Amino acid sequence: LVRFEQVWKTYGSGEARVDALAGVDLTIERGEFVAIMGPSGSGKSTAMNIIGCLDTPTRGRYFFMDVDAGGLDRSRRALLRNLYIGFVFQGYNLLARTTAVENVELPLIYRGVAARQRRKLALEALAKVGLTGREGHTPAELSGGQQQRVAIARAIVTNPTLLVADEPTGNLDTARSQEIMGLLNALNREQGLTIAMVTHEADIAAHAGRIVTFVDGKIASDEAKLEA
Amino acid sequence: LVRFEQVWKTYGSGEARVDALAGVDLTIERGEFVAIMGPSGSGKSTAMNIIGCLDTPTRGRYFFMDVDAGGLDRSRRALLRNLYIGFVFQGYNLLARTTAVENVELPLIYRGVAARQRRKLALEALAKVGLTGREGHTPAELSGGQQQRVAIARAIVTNPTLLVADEPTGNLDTARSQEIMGLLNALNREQGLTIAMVTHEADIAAHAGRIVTFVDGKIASDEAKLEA
Ligand SMILES: Nc1ncnc2c1ncn2[C@@H]1O[C@H](COP(=O)(O)OP(=O)(O)OP(=O)(O)O)[C@@H](O)[C@H]1O
Ligand SMILES: Nc1ncnc2c1ncn2[C@@H]1O[C@H](COP(=O)(O)OP(=O)(O)OP(=O)(O)O)[C@@H](O)[C@H]1O
Ligand SMILES: [Mg+2]
Ligand SMILES: [Mg+2]
Repeated sequence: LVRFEQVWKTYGSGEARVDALAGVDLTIERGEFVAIMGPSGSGKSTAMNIIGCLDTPTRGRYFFMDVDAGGLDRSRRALLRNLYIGFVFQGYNLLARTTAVENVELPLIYRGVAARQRRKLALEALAKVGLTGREGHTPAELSGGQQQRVAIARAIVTNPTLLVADEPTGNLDTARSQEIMGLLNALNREQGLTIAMVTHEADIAAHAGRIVTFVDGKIASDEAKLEA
Repeated sequence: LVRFEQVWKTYGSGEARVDALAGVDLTIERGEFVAIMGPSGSGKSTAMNIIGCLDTPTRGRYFFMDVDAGGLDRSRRALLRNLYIGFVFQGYNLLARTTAVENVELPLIYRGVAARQRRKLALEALAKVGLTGREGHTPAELSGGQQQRVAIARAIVTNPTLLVADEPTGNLDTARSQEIMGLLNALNREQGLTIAMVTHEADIAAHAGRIVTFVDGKIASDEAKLEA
């Protein structure tokens, strides 16, 4: 589903040059649940943005569903994203003056889903992340962990092919994190949702079938979990 | 240093009413290092905002250094904050078009510190959180964990009396989190910095001398660590 071929992402030049990704090869098959770990600044979000078609490599190639996505223009990448990808941003990126349910409906609006069906699907997604009763709140009227869960609901409401989640439980307590992991596992098993998830917590990563570790813009290890 | 007397924080009314805090009594002595835990939406950030003089109770009283801070107007609370309090926000709240070092200098500008001394103190604070080499980057050019560390540096650069930190290691890997905890412990032990820190990770909370747990806007437990 996802393939990196010697992907580099470079910012600046000369003394100020930063290689956020420095030659990354990575393949993710349909139906996999991959956890991505590594120190702060090691390139995880940069890799996630390329996987999610939000950004393109400086060098090397990125294939999404066998299409050279790095070579497409902005609007074609946006179309791929809207049709196939759900993205949970490290900073949530919710619309500030919009309620929780309207934020979750946004990807459905792009797909031309009718208003009544949009509302139904959005409320279901909010229920799945435990936010029934908060749908009318704007982000400022929600706790950090509640905002994070709105972002997760928005990412799954279209039933995407690929979920890219950048630290989806970073602001959630243990019990709530386990609930969200249960939800992601169910979507992965029952609907074949492919998941690439950044986390810095080992017990969250343990829910995935494979752990890829970044260090200084390269992949340092790539370990499949042994069947229990 | 900090005292809550039957503090309530209520939003909305009637059916839409939310009691973010529902009668909280809490005392924090100078020099303590208190961890604050509890489920998502239980009132932790609301309590932190009142402690940091960013917000006032709906009912009940909040005393900071024996002054009824809840009864002060905005500008007097802002003055208390600038002189005595360092705040790490759950969402960092960095200025977007400003570099890391300029963001860290901001509290020093409020205190009228001269430009050369400001730059020196800000660079030292950034070095303490491991960000030497990133001082000229704006938030958009920094990873999530790097932005979080800029927020921490900004909170400690004035050598405040009280540090209020809302999930300061939420986006940091284990090694980096332990470094930050080591830094906070050193400031607490060597400079008597009083710390109120929200975290949802038990091994981060273990660095504190006392754990206060919120549930549904009330304090459910308040446990001092037994001396090892
Ligand atoms: N302006 C507001 N209007 C209505 N409800 C609000 C408002 N601000 C906060 N709340 C509600 O108050 C409750 C407590 O919020 P708070 O941010 O203190 O939680 P928290 O413990 O910090 O959660 P988290 O761990 O998710 O950050 C939440 O249920 C939230 O929805
Ligand atoms: N626009 C930019 N200009 C310069 N450097 C950048 C830019 N964007 C990112 N970087 C740098 O690229 C590196 C990788 O960033 P990235 O956000 O991918 O890290 P990360 O692994 O997600 O970190 P974290 O765990 O802290 O979120 C960082 O060192 C960062 O400073
Ligand atoms: Mg990141
Ligand atoms: Mg909070």
